[in-house]
Amino acid sequence: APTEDDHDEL
Amino acid sequence: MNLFRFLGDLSHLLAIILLLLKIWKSRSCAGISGKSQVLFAVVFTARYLDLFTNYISLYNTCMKVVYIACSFTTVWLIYSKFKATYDGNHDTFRVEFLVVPTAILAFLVNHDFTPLEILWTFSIYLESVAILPQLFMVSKTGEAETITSHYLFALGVYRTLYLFNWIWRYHFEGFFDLIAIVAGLVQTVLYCDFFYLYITKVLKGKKLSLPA
Repeated sequence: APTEDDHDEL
Repeated sequence: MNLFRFLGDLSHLLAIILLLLKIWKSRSCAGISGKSQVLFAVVFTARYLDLFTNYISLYNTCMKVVYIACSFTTVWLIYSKFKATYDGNHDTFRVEFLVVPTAILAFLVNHDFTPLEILWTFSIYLESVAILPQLFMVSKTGEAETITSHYLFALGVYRTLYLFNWIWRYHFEGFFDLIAIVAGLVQTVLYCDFFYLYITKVLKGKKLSLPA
């Protein structure tokens, strides 16, 4: 989810 | 970022560019579902709104911008520039059957009940089924041009590689996102039948055509 810092997946 | 994730991104990029080039070079969008392309444009728009709120990396930002730009360009080519070649008669999948259920599901099953998060979740659910109008069109006409088959294959490989990426991340980072994983599995399964046809026919130099 975009709110998570480590989430950089497309 | 692990290798699966990176190759998945590249495969996704390859698919998008392949489709753009095919339409541009042949000056025709025959055999391409405009509805699937509109759904993908909606997917990217809903998912990448965090471009305005959250900076992750130059790679991340560039890829998002390229995906969105290519996606909207494709839609423009189909519905405006090469509109005369668009095969609307065969592009008859009812997209409301995809958009409405995925939107409802995004409201019900999400990580956080905030506008950005719900839109992100909606984009994940919608992406998993957005190819259906295209697959429906192929099944309706009974065939696909070879380059269209390459496009579909690259697009299917992208989410399959992401599955390996999620296994990797779970194993080495203890990280998992159930929404993305389940939707990714659904998305990959939808391509399985196509993968089989691609490997047994297209790779052997034959055009993809379905038995009558």
